[in-house]
Amino acid sequence: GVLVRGLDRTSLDSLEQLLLESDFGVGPTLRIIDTLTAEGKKGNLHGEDDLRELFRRELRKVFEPAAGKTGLSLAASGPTVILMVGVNGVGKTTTIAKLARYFQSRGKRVLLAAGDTFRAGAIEQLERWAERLGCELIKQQPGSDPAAVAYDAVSAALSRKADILILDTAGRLHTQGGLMEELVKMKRVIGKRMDGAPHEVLLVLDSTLGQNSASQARVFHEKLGVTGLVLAKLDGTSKAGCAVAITEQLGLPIKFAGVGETLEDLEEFDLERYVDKILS
Amino acid sequence: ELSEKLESVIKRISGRVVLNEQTVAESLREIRRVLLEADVNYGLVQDFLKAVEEKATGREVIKSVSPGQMMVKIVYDELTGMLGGSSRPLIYAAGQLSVFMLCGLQGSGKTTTAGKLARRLKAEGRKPMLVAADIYRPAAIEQLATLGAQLEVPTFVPRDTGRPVTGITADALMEAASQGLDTVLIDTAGRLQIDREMMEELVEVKKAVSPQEVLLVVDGMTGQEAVSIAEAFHRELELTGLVLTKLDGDARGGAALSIFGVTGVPIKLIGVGEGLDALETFHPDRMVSRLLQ
Ligand SMILES: Nc1nc2c(ncn2[C@@H]2O[C@H](COP(=O)(O)OP(=O)(O)OP(=O)(O)O)[C@@H](O)[C@H]2O)c(=O)[nH]1
Ligand SMILES: Nc1nc2c(ncn2[C@@H]2O[C@H](COP(=O)(O)OP(=O)(O)OP(=O)(O)O)[C@@H](O)[C@H]2O)c(=O)[nH]1
Ligand SMILES: [Mg+2]
Ligand SMILES: [Mg+2]
Repeated sequence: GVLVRGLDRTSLDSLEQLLLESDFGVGPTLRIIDTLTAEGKKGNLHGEDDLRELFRRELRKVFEPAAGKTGLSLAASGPTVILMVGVNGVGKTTTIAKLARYFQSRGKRVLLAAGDTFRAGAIEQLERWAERLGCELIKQQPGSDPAAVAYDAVSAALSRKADILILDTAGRLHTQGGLMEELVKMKRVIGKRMDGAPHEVLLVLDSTLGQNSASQARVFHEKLGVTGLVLAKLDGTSKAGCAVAITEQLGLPIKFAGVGETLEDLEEFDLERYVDKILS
Repeated sequence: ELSEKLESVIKRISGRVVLNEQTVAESLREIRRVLLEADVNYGLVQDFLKAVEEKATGREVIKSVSPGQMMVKIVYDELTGMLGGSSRPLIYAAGQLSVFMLCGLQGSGKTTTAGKLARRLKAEGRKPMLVAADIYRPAAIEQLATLGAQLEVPTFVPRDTGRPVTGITADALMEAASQGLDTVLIDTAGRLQIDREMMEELVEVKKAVSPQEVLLVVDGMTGQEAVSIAEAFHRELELTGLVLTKLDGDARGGAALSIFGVTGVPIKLIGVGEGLDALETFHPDRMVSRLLQ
């Protein structure tokens, strides 16, 4: 390969391929490679390790603005209300169970709400988790209005003095206008019942998905004001590279990573581990 | 309905008589971007661009067509060629029980697809049975049983979820035979292709039931790992077909081209909604338009 002042063109090409194969997307990949090539021309790169270190620094820059917001916003008083949203099958319901365990292990009293009143077995699925957690669950009949469940749940959280309320919602594609409006209504009803609620709107993204995750994030954020992301299924071989474009474009903080199917498989998002995975 | 990028390819190289190397190279860069943004496998895109370059360089442009339009036509034709023959019908056993096995990653749409298949088979005059072989996910059995009840299709439910899945599926086949049914649809648990034990479970199930179809259910929005995932399942199970789900959204569906292009596993069906009627045959020409939009 042609030497760019101590750095092999082949190394840059390999890194470009690695990023594209990690679902980074063409735009972010080209920008990063251009930046690294410019550094190489200035003589700031003397081999593979320098390249990796500089890449890491570039990613840190991308994630810097959102870094301060990765904690969960707790309510000043009363229950903290968390709304879990995302497209079909990404891991919302399982993430809710893991998050409930996360809070319980910190001494918080958690209430769950079965806001997916549509899908077969959805309420049963959350019921099973609630039993395992020893957690109370607010639910209604299948087919009932999710906003009604949400209203009930917030009332219950207030009267029972729960510390945390987590609401499940049905999966929906961001292209389904009517279903997105259903979520907007659910959020509005929650806010009517309790000022300032929901305190968190968490969008769950499936790490296995490609460029569509960026569209999902954009639309869910436009409609609802997403406060944080969960990267689920990060224990798979996919590297969730689209999280970089989402962070660049929307500045949404990644709050958690889902790394398996059990209650213990939730981690606070760690940027260095994320970069390690990309470079592995 | 072509992407802005391809339109700009057409504009930029208009007014030239022959597709020379520079013209082709510029266009290839844009086409590469379009395909990568459509989640088409990186390696496959490289091979594809080489094939297009060979077809394009030095060709004389037809009088009535602009060089840009010709370039895009070459891309269209190449993609159509690659996806040609990718759609295949389901395989049934003649004169005995047909068994279809559904497998794939977590959340890809297996259980819903099992329901959709049951509905389709019933509408075709067949007598299907659904088998709930996911003993791990909370209320997975209930989910499938609910779909079976909605469709009035018998659902085999494990009496004891402590037993291995192979025993459950073997029992299900006997039950289907005794009820005079003709098609068994086995819904399995989602799993990672790198989970040795869980992949081994699928191999054992296949041995136990000798299926006519081993269908990999893949989320239509899957990114660059699509080929690696499919190859692992194919290596262990010898897949007979693919089902791509959630294509009712705006995902470009590059996983379809990637998996078929690299493994040759045919695409049997696509999922286009959550309803049990939302199952369609795969149309390669529609996929090509979708990829290039
Ligand atoms: N390996 C792995 N699997 C996960 C993870 N999170 C969820 N899953 C699995 O993904 C599948 C779907 O999870 P759900 O929680 O039902 O997803 P959902 O978003 O609620 O799905 P819908 O409500 O149908 O839209 C299940 O099999 C989960 O066990 C994760 O972090 N890692
Ligand atoms: N929009 C849309 N949603 C779909 C389609 N197929 C399945 N779904 C939805 O995707 C989600 C996951 O579907 P499941 O059938 O539970 O997926 P699964 O593969 O069985 O999940 P696991 O058993 O946990 O691995 C559900 O919300 C389904 O309704 C489809 O073609 N279009
Ligand atoms: Mg759910
Ligand atoms: Mg399932």
